[in-house]
Amino acid sequence: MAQTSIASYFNTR
Amino acid sequence: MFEARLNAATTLKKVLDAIKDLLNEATFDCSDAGIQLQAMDNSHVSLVSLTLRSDGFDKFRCDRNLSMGMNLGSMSKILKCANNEDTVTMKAQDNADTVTFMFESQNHEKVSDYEMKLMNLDQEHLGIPETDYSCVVRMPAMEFARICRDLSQFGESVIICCTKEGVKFSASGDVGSANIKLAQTSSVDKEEEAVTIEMQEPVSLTFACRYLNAFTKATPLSNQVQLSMSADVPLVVEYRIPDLGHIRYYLAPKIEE
Repeated sequence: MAQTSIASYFNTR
Repeated sequence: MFEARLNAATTLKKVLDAIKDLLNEATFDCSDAGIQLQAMDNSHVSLVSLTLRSDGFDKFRCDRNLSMGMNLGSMSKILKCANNEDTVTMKAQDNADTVTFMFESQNHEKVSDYEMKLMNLDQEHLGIPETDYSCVVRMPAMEFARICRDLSQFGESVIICCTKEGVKFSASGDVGSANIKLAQTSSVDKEEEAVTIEMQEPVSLTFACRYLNAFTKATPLSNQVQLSMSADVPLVVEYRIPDLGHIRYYLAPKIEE
């Protein structure tokens, strides 16, 4: 299974 | 001028213990609302969000918004020098490049101060949207820590499966497999011992054990932990810090390749 970056779920402010 | 005082250093020690395994350094954003910290762990798989409200401090003054980048290893060295019952005061001048930690014993006979250099950290802030989660589980924080510890012996991942009947934690690997089911408690004498589940839709998600275990370092801060889950979005593990704020950990689920 792959682990994605948390940043890909949230917008950069 | 920034000044924040807590009557017991133990609280700040526990907060630091809850984040220092995930983060080497972090920026403490101070305003008149309190102290906020948001940072991704080194591998960018999880996010830590800490809120300490100004009204939870025994004294709080922040004339100008201030961002203090701190090395958490250095901060940990300094906080080890405080006794749990000591009063702790953090102080910084506006635009300062240092922060001072002052510890005062209960009988006021010993006062120590430690000045720490601040760091300029270039950290991106992530906008976390308000989300209605499919499942919200509240359970004793010690129980969650125990489950994470026990299951990490069996595999690198934990599957959390939540239905209206209960929540199931599973792991499997070379040794075999393990399943722990918790039902919603029907009646409890103490609120902190309750397991409650609010479910809109059942969910089943897979998470890395090592991060869940890292989050449980916050267990001494709170009797209860709250797990919020929806399909394909990060898990939120929240510990409320009584009368002071909360720490939330966000963890990206593992997905099929």
